[in-house]
Amino acid sequence: TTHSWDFMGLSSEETMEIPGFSTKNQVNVIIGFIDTGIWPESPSFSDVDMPPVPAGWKGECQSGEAFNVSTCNRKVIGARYYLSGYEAEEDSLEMVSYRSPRDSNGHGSHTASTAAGRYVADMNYKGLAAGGARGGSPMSRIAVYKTCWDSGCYDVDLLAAFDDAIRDGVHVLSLSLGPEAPQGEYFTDAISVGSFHAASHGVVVVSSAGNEGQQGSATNLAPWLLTVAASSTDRDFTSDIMLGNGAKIVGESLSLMDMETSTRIISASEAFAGYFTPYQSSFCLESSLNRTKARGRVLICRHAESSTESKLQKSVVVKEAGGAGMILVDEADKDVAIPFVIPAAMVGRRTGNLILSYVNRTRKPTSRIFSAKTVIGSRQAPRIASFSSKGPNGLTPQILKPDVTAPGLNILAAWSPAASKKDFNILSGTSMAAPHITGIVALIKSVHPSWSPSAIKSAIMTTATVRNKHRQPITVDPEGRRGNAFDYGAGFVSPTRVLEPGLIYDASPADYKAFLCSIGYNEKSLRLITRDNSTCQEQTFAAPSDLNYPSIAVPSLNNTYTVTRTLTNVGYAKNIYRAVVYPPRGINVTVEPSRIVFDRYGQKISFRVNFQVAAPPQGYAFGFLTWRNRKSRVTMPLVAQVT
Amino acid sequence: SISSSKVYVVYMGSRDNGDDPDEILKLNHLMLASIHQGSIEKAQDSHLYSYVHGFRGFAAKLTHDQASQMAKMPGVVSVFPNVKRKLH
Repeated sequence: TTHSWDFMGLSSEETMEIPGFSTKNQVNVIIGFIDTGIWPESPSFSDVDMPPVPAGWKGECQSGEAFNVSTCNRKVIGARYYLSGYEAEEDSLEMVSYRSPRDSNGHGSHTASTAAGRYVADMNYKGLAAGGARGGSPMSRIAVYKTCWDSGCYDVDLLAAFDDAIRDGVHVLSLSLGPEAPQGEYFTDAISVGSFHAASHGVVVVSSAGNEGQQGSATNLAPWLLTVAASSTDRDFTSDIMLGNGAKIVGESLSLMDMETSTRIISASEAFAGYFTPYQSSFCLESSLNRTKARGRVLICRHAESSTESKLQKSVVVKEAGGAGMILVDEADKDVAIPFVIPAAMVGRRTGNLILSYVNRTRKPTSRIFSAKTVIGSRQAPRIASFSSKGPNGLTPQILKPDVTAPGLNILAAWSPAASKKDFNILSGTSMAAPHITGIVALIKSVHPSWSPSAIKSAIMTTATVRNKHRQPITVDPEGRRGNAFDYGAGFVSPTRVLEPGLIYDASPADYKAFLCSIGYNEKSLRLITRDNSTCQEQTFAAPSDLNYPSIAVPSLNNTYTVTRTLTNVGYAKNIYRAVVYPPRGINVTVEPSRIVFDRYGQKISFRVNFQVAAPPQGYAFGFLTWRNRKSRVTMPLVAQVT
Repeated sequence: SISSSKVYVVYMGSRDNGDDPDEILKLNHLMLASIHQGSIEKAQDSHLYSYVHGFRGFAAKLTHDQASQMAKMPGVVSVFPNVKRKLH
């Protein structure tokens, strides 16, 4: 990507990713991508100056269509593909392109290069987003598990990918996909099942939260996953719209087409055709526009769906009707830049109403739409993307999800030229946010190879920030409301701090067994899952809130409730921390002890967090607990709802 | 029954370190044969994939009734349909 890593504070040089730290061991970190495959010839996946494949790697380069054993290199060290589950369900097998790990879709190349792409100088998208492109851990190795095809990815294939990845020896797994909300139980969901076993083998599994936007829509909810929400950077792709009255309006677009002159602007509802009502035509649906009325005009269209494809399609519909340009009104996704096929831009509802007001009050309203350009720093950032799926956790509300947020809006990264004739593309989604965290996980792993998946997750979460670059609270698009832990989990990742978290909340596979008991799995099921002599009686906690997670969620607070957490010292041997609490509104929170003294590295000390209702708030309330000393701040979100 | 069958994942928990992948595959076929009136041929026809490295389980084409039978077999944690996931 060309801007997101600088925005997060990483050095722009490939060899020094986190200022002040040597992360040269990232060549020993292998990241598996369960996705649509890879375009290995992309400069992002060059193996120049990379040492031989790490010892112990058991993966393979599976040959297939336009892909053979020698297609892999010292960067892309493994590549497999899976079709059994897909073939068993889909009729349109002739539509499958590249029966091999080669990426015909682009998504897999985009995610892999975001996390681990090599530095590529002077990259851009048709002149936009220009700069040096790089992944978060550019010297890490890539192993590809192609399970996803244009129509989606099936559980049978996803599980096969997890099964192989565990055997191959990957250290990190990145998944930018998921179920429709609501998600099924943990052990009837392929991603939860596969990631449970991956985490049990020490693999960090990073997943995207989903793009449904609404409260409670977050997916990939298992506590052994690191679930990522999407946020903006401070970069926009704007297109100026000049109205005939001299007003200049700014929209979002990736269209590089300019209108040479001003032309009449009408609401698309005025151009209704055939059996369509004006209301239906206002959405610029296929065949809904009358060519005579639309020809040469700028059309104002409305939007009701969330997909990029449907927005792009509206510009195709307007173009086919002879329209000269389009203004798309979409409140929810107004910040998502779309490569429209005509001069066009997207605006929010308020701006759309301003334009419509001008059109309705003017005898011959005109407008002109200009080519998109790159703008940096015009707005506060990061902001949570409107489409990013939100908490609470619909399956286990005692586990806060999503865990953290990272850039996922208008991200430029490598692409498959087989999908569209370009090597780099700009995309938005939690798909783009997850690999940013994957890259950071790889950096942490390169410096702290012995840290467990939950320790790495803790380091990322406890060092995240809930303030934007202007030190103001992070807000949520489109309405600009103040964000909370259901939007961003612990906050926006701070890669410059993750290597020295000071303290971590660690959890072992045994803790996840206890977690399963606490949510109702009986001993028989537990022993089947773990194939050992685990018993629920021997487990150390009773409620899911007791899992040593780097956040605390109490969804049914009735007068008082106490949660225990355990800190592990990973900073200097002798360290003293004191607790600072920002309690959720209407709830008193005390911490016992409130001062903790460590005298050795690796020492574990437990503390209790007591919640007591003072003035019952409506719905969920949000706060923080920070352990502070002169050098470190170790923060976890507190979420509570009074019943 | 073949026409009404769908693809299911039969999930069987962790893998023991000593498990031999060939033995696991044989066991999967035997489990499938038991719900196909002992027919190994039908079992092989319905079998799609076996998971043998990081955990145990397999994928097979089953009717709803066969999936219910399978869920009650010893060693089976869960049986769930082959759901499609979306890229985010």
